[in-house]
Amino acid sequence: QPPTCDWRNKPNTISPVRNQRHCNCCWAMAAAGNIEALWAIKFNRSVEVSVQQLLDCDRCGNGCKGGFVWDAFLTVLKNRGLASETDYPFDGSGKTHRCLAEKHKKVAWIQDFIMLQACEQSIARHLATQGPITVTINVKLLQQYQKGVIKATPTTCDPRHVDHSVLLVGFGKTKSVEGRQGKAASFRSYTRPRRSMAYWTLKNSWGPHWGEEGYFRLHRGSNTCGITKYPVTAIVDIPKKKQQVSCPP
Amino acid sequence: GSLRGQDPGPQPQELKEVFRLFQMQYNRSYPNPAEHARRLDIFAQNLAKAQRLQEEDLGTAEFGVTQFSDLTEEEFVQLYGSRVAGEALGVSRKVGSEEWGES
Repeated sequence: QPPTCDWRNKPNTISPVRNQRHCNCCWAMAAAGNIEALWAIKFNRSVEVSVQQLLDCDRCGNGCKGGFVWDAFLTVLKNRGLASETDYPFDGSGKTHRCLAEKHKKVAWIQDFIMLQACEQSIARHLATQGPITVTINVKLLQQYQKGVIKATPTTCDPRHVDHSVLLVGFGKTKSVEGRQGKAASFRSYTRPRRSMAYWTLKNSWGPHWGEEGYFRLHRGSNTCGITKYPVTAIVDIPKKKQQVSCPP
Repeated sequence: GSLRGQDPGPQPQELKEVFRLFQMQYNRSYPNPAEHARRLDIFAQNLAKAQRLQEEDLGTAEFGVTQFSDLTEEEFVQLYGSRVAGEALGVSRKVGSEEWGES
């Protein structure tokens, strides 16, 4: 794998940061971001898919009350694709509606979805060679997060208790001088030279004004906030030519 | 050296001013004075918590006022978290092991 990777640097790959507002639908937004990125990477097609379809057509039918990324992918498979965000827009009210999947043209679909190994190296390899993936983390520290790389311990952020799904879009290392320069609304008002630190870059769904323009960074290599617990991605690929088989006489 | 732990945090008047700025920035209003007082109290607790997180963090993260600073941790998790994966579905990582398909 390369030393750094950031899918935001490939034009038209990562869709704009979404805002889930009063709907508890991080799981659907993470899945949508995953499918959009994979379509851009595999087919060079920039699409914005309907999160509302994922919510309305979710098997439990209460998508704004929380859900699972794998349920979003099951919905995509069941609906044979997703409509566009423009045709089937996000409501954001916290309510779901009747499933209108059949009424709209599908702009993206998936072949399958998989759960990756719970290992940061293999997650990085997959991210670098295939594209962004969804992960589910412990949300606790994000309430007060402004910027920088979060490096937590199991005590400060329990990696077993994961409750927020986001899209993993890259990884890198901080420069050795970065950080510890305070700003008015934070409590860090001193400077201290730091060693470089490996991090993951994650796309959140709380709008572009939260965190680092809608993104945040977690330390890479310590399973910070349980990032390795549920790495899940859709499979989007050009269908392989069907292998011919022959039936013996 | 470090100033870690020396900042006592905002004083009552300062706190009210910081809260007023927060309300302006994130367009927050509360239905009555009691709710306003409650949110101010939560806001103060969150500032203290941010300071603690700042001290505990081993990385370069900065914690402080955010759009969620007037929410309790329970409200925040309820509003913005997902379900706790693994509890509702009984999902385990044992796919492929001898336990797969047993139930």
